[in-house]
Formats: sequence, C-alpha cells, structure tokens
Amino acid sequence: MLPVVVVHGGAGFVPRQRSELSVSGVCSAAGSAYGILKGGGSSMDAVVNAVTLLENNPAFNAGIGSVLNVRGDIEMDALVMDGKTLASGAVSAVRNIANPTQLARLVMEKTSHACLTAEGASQFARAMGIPEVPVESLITDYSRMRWQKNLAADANPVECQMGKMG
Amino acid sequence: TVGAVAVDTEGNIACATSTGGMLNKMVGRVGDTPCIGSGGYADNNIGAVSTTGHGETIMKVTLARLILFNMEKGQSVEAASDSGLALMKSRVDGLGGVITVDPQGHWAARFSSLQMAWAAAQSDTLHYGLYTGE
Repeated sequence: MLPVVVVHGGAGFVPRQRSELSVSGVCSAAGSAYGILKGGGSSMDAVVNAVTLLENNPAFNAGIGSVLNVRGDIEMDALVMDGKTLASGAVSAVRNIANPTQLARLVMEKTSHACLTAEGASQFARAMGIPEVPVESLITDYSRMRWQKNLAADANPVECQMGKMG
Repeated sequence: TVGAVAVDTEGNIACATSTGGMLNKMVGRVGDTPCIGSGGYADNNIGAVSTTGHGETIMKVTLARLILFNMEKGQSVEAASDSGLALMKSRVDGLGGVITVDPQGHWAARFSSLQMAWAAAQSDTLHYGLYTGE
C-alpha cells in the first residue's frame, strides 16, 4: 500500500499577503505527516500530527490564530475518526487548550463518548494532564484585527456571521 | 478550519479536523467540525473526508458522509467530492472544500469556494495548491 496524506488549511478567504504562509504551512504539515507514514506510523498518528502543526501555525484559524467569537473570545472544535474501528472523538467550545485535536483523540481513546463540550471538555483535559494555556496566547493580532473590523461593520451577531466560512 | 486525511501502509484510514469556528460567531455556536459525518468521516471500507467551509450548510447535507456515500455507489474520489459540493451549493447554497482519500490511496482536494490551501504527499512527491486548477 502506498501511503498518502492530504491536508487543507480552510476554504475561507486568504489575503494575497498571507497566501505564501498558507501554502508553506500546508506543505510543511503534509511533509511531516508523510514522514510518519513512511516510517510505518499509523494514519491516526499522521493526521493528528498534521493538524497539530496547523493548529500551532498562526497562519490558520484553528488553535493559535483561531477566529474570535462576537465577545472576542475563543471557542474551538475538533474531531478525529479511525476508519479501522469507526471510533471517533470530538470536542467543542474548548478555550484553554493549545491543540484541540489531541484532546479529541483522547476522548476517542479514553472515554465511551463521542463528544465533550465546553467546561466538561476542560475538566477532561485536566484529568488527562493536558496543560491549560492562557486564551490570550491563542489570539493573534490578525485575528483581533478581523474581529474588530467585523464588529464595526456589523453589530448584529446574526447578521455579521452571514456568508462567513469557518 | 484545518484538516487531514491519510492512508497508512497497512491500508488503515483516518481523518482529523480542527477549527476556531466562524468569524464573530455567536457565543456557543458549534459548527460542522466536531459533528461526525459533517466535519469528517473515516471508514476503511470506503475512504475518509475532512471538510471546511460554511458549517451550517455542511451539516445540513452531512457533507463528509455524503461524499463517502457517493464513493460507495462507485464514484471516484474526485467525482464524489465534486458531487457532494455541488449538492451543497444547489440545495442549501453552501460553499466549502473537502479533502478525500480512498483505501487504494487515490486522493482529491476539491472546493467550491474561491480558494483553499491544500497539500498532498504520496510516492515522495508533494502536490499543493490554493486556487482552482492548481
């Protein structure tokens, strides 16, 4: 079997001045994950590695650089699924975690549930020994600029999300 | 949103998707990403998909599972991905993108939005793109 990994960095608008960062980011993540596959690693190890790298790259709007909600706060979601067993794990509305995908994998591996959300997910992360990080460390100048710009254009939280892609 | 799909040397398939959500979303809004069948799906017998785009419309058509259903009916990874995105556009006016693999290692990166950064590695070759046709 020829191993393969494919990654994406989102379908939202990428300004031209950030396009090189986006392309180099997905190439780097794909290259790293492919190295795991070539070394005999599992597809689950590969996808979690790739997405973790993308979460840690502020060029993308997951993990560090996440888009902000209407309050200027962070709420992140993640999902993993293993095609061999159909096992899956997810988290939603997590705030103080650097890598939600790794937490989603723990939900899959350590619980009988499919998804943990908000404070429950945070409690689970603490129980698993996942270090909490300040929300501020996940917020970039770019995400704050976009949030403020959008607030100014649309004060209505329903209207301002129309047409926006996550 | 970011995501990955992979097939390893034993033929096992997996997917992962992660997101900060939607710009200036309402507090408590949860999109497609953590929803199995919408933000992603993986089945060794069919393939794997990770999605990105307008989460509410992705959920309405359960885009990841829809694409795998198309593959179950015999469509290629590329055709199944395009069919899923086309249905999402026609039925719920949704835009987005997907990455798809099948158990044989065929892959696709397709999108109906203006752009989607993607990269694929196979046979020691790296493919990548940002705009349609790349």
